[in-house]
Amino acid sequence: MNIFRLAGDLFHLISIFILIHKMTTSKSCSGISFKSQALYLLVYVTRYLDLFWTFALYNSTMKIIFIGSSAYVLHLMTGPFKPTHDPNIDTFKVRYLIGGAAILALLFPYKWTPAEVLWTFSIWLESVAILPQLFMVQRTGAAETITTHYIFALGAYRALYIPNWIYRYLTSTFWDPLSIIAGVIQTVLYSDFFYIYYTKVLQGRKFELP
Amino acid sequence: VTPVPGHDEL
Repeated sequence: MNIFRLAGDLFHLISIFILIHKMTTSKSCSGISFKSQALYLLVYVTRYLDLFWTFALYNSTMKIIFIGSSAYVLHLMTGPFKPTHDPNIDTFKVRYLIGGAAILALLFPYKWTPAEVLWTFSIWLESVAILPQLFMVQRTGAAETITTHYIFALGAYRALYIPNWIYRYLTSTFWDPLSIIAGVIQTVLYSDFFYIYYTKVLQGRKFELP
Repeated sequence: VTPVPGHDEL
């Protein structure tokens, strides 16, 4: 554990808290992509299968929180707040993301075992799971401030993993190339968003695309 | 450095 990873995980927790807070206080899931949320649940379920055979207090607790909160968000979006979700603006074709991640997972896992292939699938899928959400923001041309805070916190989480990987490489020669490549791609996908978030939202203006 | 797919991260 190091400060970058801990900060990254905290940002991940914060992002989930912001999302659930936004939905329960406004009693609405408008502006949130159901498709991205469904992809995240798929990411956590396929990655954290090892809950069944490994236990570490910190990791196992976090894994359960991520799966549980993700399922709860989907429950809110399909149950109580379903009328506030507009599928007509959530139109990203996720089958290409799932298909691409599946192909990469089958071709280049660390080992050809079901658990390893699913782990690799989850790493690639996570790197692109935000795309339906970003696409939705782009289509509407603006986003609520709280939604932008959510997207920022979620992006910051994986961005902070990059210095964590550099630190681990330098201190213990830890090296997980799949995670690192996918994590860098994930952070690059956020970079446009980060820029607009920094230049607009943090200076007190509304998030609107130029 | 050999790959260490320890999966000890989240």
